[in-house]
Amino acid sequence: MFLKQIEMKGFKSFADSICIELEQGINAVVGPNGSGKSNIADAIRWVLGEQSVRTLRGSKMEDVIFSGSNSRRAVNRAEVTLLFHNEDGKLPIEYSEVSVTRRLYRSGESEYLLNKKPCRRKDIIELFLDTGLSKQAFSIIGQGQVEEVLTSKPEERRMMFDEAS
Amino acid sequence: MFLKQIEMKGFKSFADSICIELEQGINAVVGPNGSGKSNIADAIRWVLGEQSVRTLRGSKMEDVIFSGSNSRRAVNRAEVTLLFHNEDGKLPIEYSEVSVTRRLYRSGESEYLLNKKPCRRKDIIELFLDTGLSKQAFSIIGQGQVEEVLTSKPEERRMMFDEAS
Amino acid sequence: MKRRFSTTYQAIRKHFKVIFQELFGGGDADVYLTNEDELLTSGVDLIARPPGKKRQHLSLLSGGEKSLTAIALLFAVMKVRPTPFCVLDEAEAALDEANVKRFASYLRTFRERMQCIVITHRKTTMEEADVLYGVTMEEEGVSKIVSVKLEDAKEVAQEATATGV
Amino acid sequence: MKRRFSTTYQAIRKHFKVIFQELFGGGDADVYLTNEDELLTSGVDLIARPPGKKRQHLSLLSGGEKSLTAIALLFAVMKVRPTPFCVLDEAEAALDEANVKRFASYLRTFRERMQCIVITHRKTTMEEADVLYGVTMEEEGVSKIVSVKLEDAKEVAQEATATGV
Ligand SMILES: Nc1ncnc2c1ncn2[C@@H]1O[C@H](COP(=O)(O)OP(=O)(O)OP(=O)(O)O)[C@@H](O)[C@H]1O
Ligand SMILES: Nc1ncnc2c1ncn2[C@@H]1O[C@H](COP(=O)(O)OP(=O)(O)OP(=O)(O)O)[C@@H](O)[C@H]1O
Ligand SMILES: [Mg+2]
Ligand SMILES: [Mg+2]
Repeated sequence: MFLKQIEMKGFKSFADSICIELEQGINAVVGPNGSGKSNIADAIRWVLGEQSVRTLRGSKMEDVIFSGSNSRRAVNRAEVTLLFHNEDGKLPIEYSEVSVTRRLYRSGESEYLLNKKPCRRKDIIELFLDTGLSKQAFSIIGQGQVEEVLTSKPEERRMMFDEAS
Repeated sequence: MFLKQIEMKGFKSFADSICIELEQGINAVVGPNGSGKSNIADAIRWVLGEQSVRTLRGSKMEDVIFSGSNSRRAVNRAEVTLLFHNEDGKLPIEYSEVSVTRRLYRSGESEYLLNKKPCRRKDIIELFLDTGLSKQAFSIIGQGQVEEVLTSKPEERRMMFDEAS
Repeated sequence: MKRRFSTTYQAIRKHFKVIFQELFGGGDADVYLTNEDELLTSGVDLIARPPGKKRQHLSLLSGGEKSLTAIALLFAVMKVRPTPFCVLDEAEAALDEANVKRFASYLRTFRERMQCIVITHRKTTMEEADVLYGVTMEEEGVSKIVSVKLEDAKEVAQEATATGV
Repeated sequence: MKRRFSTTYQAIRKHFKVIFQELFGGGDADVYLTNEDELLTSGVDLIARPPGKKRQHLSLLSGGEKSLTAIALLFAVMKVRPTPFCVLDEAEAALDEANVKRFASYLRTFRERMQCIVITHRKTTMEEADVLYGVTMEEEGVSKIVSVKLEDAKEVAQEATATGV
């Protein structure tokens, strides 16, 4: 199982629709300060169900919607879709390709889609539960976060071991 | 006024006596991970009266004394001396050169010297008070600390402004 | 429950010791339970001793040593419990060139089992990648993705050759 | 007391706005009092808007943007209240090459009035220095200082040329 593609539109600095086709192996994301690299990591977390606004560096969930720039006006919704290759059946669902979508409107309305069909956040979490991706304890290491595993309390570190068990 | 020289022996990884002669202008300190660069910054803080063991990355003050390596045994004391050029009289003392020394013995005994004469920590703090170096609020920025001025609370940030007033 | 934690814990511990030595080129490290009698609730703590150095409090390690130790533990967890993909956002920021080389080479050993998405400014990491994606903001405040050749990326990267100072 | 804070505050504010624009090549920034009526106790908060972007919560800024904004504020305080020397331990770690160049050039404008001791891994910063000191551990666990030529230091440094991706 691997992540084949990330599509997003209106998510943080990605005002326009973009599509990133990933490969198996090592994918390096490069670019200048402030260009949007960490925003891609945020998008992945977000689709997998991230609820902590703080983890997404915002002060309210609405902050993930493109809020405009000198050359563009704000938009009304953010949407991210992850497309997974699932030939090995790691995701417990009868599809060789699985797409997961999350949308948020400025009105506050929010949607999750599994293979283009509406579902609940709960369904996404359950789907990814056995892959270890639901909690992202050690699969998504944010900028400046790598040393946390050293500075965190023994109890917190234990949670990472629990996640892996 | 500027820092002409740093001498130390037994301070953290500087087991042997070393003498660094600095120049006015920009002095760059370079070297591999773990070689001892940040320990030099710790030494400067320490002589100027730093009392927070945490700021010095230790768990007790004794941690600043060279504790040995595969090739060397631990030593019993740490000593650091800063030599300042004081022709402009920035330091309120009748000397064109001012040396400040701090020593710590494993027994816990501790000494401060001003121009080689014993003094109290209080005297060092007072001497540097008007230079802005006593509190080190913004004159010594530790590794990983630069963003603190952004993440700190408005009240903490205000203290930096107070220091500068 | 207890058994599953214990099995995972021992596996992570075994890998951590090996990976630490590989990344540091020696030394040793370990994890231990803060409360051996309470397996279900015990915290997990760690010890790290870089090559040639004496064992000390984790806090005294240098910035680069802390990062590398944390990376060793994360890699150990990933070996025991690989997730389909992992995202690393500038995890190697504090490492010098020699250490980035080891980090990047070790990362390559995962590529069969775990897709890696690595956000980086470091040329050495880019050289170990299978594919590069460039993020830019041609239009003010709007991110887009461009395909990047390694030669071009190297030009902006933080790069180096590997001679000791 | 109130007046002295007010004068210093306004001076730092003025410099911060200018330095921010110089380091970012545009945009704008400001500091403001959280409680204007209570000058003696008010906290200080800040706003930063990189060029071309819309004003947002500080937390949404990228790692490099946060560092550069913090550096602008620190430089402003140093301009208003220069200390005899300052110590910067890898303050530019999160900056890309273009930003390190601006950081290092700006640092040079201080050299007449304030001695700078800069711990760094970045070639660009080394090139702006007046003198280089190398820290090494030839003998296990024991630090020593060696004199370093810029050409040798460049070899281990995190370096780059300045073409955009
Ligand atoms: N909702 C939003 N609308 C528009 N722009 C946004 C939004 N949220 C974040 N941004 C912008 O995205 C930029 C941050 O991008 P990101 O953190 O991905 O940068 P980066 O490429 O990781 O940079 P660095 O190398 O400095 O870490 C910031 O300038 C921020 O203002
Ligand atoms: N009391 C002590 N006795 C012996 N060694 C010590 C002592 N205190 C700290 N050290 C060692 O000094 C080293 C840390 O040095 P320092 O933090 O100065 O490294 P650095 O050159 O700044 O590296 P980096 O580039 O990774 O930040 C550590 O390996 C630590 O174990
Ligand atoms: Mg980033
Ligand atoms: Mg350091």
